Amino acid sequence: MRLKRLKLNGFKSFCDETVLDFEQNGITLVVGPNGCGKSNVVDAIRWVLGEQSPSFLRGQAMGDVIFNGSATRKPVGRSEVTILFDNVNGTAPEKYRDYEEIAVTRRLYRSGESEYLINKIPCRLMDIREPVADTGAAGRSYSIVEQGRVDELITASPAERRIYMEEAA
Amino acid sequence: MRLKRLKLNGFKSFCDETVLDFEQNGITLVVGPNGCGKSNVVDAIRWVLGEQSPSFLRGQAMGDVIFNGSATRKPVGRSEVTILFDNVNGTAPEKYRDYEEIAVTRRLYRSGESEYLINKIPCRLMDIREPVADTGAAGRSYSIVEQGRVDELITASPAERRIYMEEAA
Amino acid sequence: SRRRFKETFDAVNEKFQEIFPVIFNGGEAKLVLTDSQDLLLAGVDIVAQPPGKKLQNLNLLSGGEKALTAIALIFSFFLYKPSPFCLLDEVDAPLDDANVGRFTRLIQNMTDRSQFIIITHNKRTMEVGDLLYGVTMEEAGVSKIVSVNLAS
Amino acid sequence: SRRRFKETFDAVNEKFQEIFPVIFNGGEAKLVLTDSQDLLLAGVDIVAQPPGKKLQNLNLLSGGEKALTAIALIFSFFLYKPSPFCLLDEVDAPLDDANVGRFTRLIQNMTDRSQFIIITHNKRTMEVGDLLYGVTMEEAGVSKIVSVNLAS
Ligand SMILES: Nc1ncnc2c1ncn2[C@@H]1O[C@H](COP(=O)(O)OP(=O)(O)OP(=O)(O)O)[C@@H](O)[C@H]1O
Ligand SMILES: Nc1ncnc2c1ncn2[C@@H]1O[C@H](COP(=O)(O)OP(=O)(O)OP(=O)(O)O)[C@@H](O)[C@H]1O
Ligand SMILES: [Mg+2]
Ligand SMILES: [Mg+2]
Repeated sequence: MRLKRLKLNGFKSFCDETVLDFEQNGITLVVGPNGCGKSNVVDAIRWVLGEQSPSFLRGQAMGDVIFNGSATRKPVGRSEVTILFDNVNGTAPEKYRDYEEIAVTRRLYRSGESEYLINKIPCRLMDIREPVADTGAAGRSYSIVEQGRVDELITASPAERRIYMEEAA
Repeated sequence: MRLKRLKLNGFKSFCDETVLDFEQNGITLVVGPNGCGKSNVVDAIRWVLGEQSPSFLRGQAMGDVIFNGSATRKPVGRSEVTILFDNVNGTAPEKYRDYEEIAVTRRLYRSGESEYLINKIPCRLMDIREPVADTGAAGRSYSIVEQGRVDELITASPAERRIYMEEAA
Repeated sequence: SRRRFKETFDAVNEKFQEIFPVIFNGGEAKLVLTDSQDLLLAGVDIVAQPPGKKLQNLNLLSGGEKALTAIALIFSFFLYKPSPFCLLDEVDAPLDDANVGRFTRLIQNMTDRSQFIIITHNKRTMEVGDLLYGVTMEEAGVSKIVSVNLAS
Repeated sequence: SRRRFKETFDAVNEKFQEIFPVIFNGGEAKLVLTDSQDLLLAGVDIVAQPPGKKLQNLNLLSGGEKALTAIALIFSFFLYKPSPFCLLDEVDAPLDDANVGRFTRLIQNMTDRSQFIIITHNKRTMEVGDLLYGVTMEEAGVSKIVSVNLAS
């Protein structure tokens, strides 16, 4: 599997629909001034892959992921993120082996209602975690390093480090 | 009071006697590659002004402040730091008002024995805290910001922030 | 005592309201006492609103915005009650170029009141020093100080 | 199961022992299982010795040395069990120029196995990207993405 595209709409500071296509075999850089929304992209990826703790997404309630307004814009009613994986090399988990692409979508409405979809077919929260389940991108594992958390592996206890090792097993 | 000079000998990675003279009315920059000893200078200032917690100085025991050897040098038996304040403008605390300079010295021997001196006269630990007692350099207050701790004021609780405010009062 | 705490709080708050818009090039911020019957128990809350953004929880601020807000508050304490020195260890690490510029300009305006000792890897910050010390480990594991004459 | 854990531990440890001297330009490091009767309870300790220094407690490492050691370990996991992508948010902030160079060279050697998404303020890191996105807030408070063609 390869990460192909990320689409944000109403997620944190991304009020309008925004699309990022990623370099398949290489390095995609994301740059910009302080406070412009770079780390919000990381939160969007964590969220669409099933993160359930608001504080891990730097908020107090899950509703904090919905665009909350600015000097010139009103708050919106829902937040939606879609992450698209390319499965041309067929390394997706068993269940998704035959798909050429896997699109995971997550929506949250101001009302508190959530929607989860895989390739546009509604599913449950636990289903959207499956496509990356057996990789380093699952849960809080090693392939996403948030800002300011790079030396957590060093400051963690030996028991906590074991958990990382088990994710890789 | 103004910070005039810092002398390190056997403190952490400063095996040989090292002297830094500071710019009286301006900015002194300290630069260098990763791991060369810049933050050890901050630890030296915290220590000589009376810091008693080894973990606050990134060690496990207070003995970790004594030069512990390298590929080419043997460990030494004691660590000594002297900080020299210039009191020409007479703003030192009452007790030190008449001194033109105030030199605070702290020594630690491998045996665990400590020595504290002000202007070369032996004194107690609580005495070496006095020269900066009523300023922002006392205790863990606002005028020394360690590496990686700049946003502690932001992530602290309202009650913890009150403590900073009381130090300034 | 209550009176002294309140005096300090008001003075630091005033400075903070002055410095924040300078270091953020706009926006506003203030300190608020948490609600408590007794002034001696009240905590200190921070309300910060970068330019063009809505008022929201401090946690939603970005890494750079948090560092900048903290720097503004540290300098507010500093201006209320100066110390013999101010020692900052890589506080500019999360800042972008424009904010490093504002940070260094602010410090330059304060050197008449105090000394600054700044540890940094940032080339822009290095431009504003009066005296530069290089720490080296030519002999591995042993720190040495080299003074670099900036005038050159 | 115990066998699987031990297999993973040994493989990651081997990679870590390979990568550490590359990213530190010398020195050595290894992972050690904490002493426990049962393999399923043992924790993972890190022993790291930068070049020319004595073996000592991890806490005494500098800010940059800690970040570099963590990056070496993250990449060891990554090489043992690749993921669809690796996303790093300003992990280069504490690094000096020489270490930023070693970090980016290491990543460039791994792009045949995986995709990297790197958020950075560091000009040297920006030199190694294949695709560059700029995030802007021309309209304050509203993020927009601008794709910058690197070839130019
Ligand atoms: N729900 C929301 N609605 C609107 N804006 C939001 C929301 N959540 C967060 N923000 C805004 O996003 C900004 C933070 O963005 P982010 O943390 O991505 O910045 P960054 O580009 O990573 O900056 P830095 O370089 O300082 O780390 C904050 O200023 C905050 O106002
Ligand atoms: N007691 C000691 N004896 C010898 N060396 C020590 C002692 N305590 C710490 N050190 C060494 O000091 C080094 C750390 O120095 P320091 O934290 O000051 O680096 P730094 O210049 O701040 O680097 P960075 O830019 O990465 O923050 C470590 O590599 C450690 O080996
Ligand atoms: Mg960020
Ligand atoms: Mg340091």
